[in-house]
Amino acid sequence: NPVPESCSLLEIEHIIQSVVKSHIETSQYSTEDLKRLAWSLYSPEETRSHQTKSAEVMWQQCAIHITNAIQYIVEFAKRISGFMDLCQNDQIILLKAGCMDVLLIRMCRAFNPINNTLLFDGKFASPQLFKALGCDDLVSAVFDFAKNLSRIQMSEEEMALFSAAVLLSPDRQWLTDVQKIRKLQDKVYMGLQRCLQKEGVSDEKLAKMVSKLPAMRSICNLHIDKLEFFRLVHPETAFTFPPLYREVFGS
Amino acid sequence: KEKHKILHQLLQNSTSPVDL
Repeated sequence: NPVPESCSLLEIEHIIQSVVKSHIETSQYSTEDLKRLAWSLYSPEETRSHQTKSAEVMWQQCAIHITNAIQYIVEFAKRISGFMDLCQNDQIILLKAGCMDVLLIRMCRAFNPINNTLLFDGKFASPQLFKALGCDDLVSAVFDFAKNLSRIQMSEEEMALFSAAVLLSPDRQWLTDVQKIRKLQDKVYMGLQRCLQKEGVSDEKLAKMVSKLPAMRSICNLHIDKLEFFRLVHPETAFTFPPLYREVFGS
Repeated sequence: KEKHKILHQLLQNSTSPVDL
């Protein structure tokens, strides 16, 4: 897309810097941490011990991890130049609707495609470890998504800009200032295009990233469905989930 | 506002509750 007159190259460079800095500062694990932990796997005994936990205990554990990750994502959003200029209603809508998407993008940094494992609580876990959740379809969808996204081999810069672009989706329901968000998202996408152009792979790689959006949305919806079902079966446990988790994924 | 109390707080805090 041509650069609109209102958006100078300087502005695009500024947003790239802001988003990338924000991503690096708010990643739970640095690339060095991930390299160091790459071969730290759950033993078969440890996997079995997770599998024999009750659904309530395993859900609680996952809810706590997701909540921790959300706090970092809120901080990521806050540090994106322009996000805090939006009204607080829109900031909350964007975070509620987009934090799971950003979490999924961030997850692919912590995914090892060689052995199909994902970093969970300090060690790499296979999908079978999450059996006690009783959500095999959701777990496989998350692992498949991480596998497919990691195939694109995004750089940290690209991942940062893609996360910001997804977070700043102007099509979320109940937003007040759609135009302002669209402008900000356009700027982020232009920043992403600029980064990709430097690599000489622009259109193809961007198209691959954007093609993952429907899968992301379907995983987010599946997570909400599973949570609602869990809430029906175990209302007391669901009530003890971290308040931030309940706030973000509440109806 | 009450419904999103924690998100409001996190957004208003100049420092994050997480150890960044």
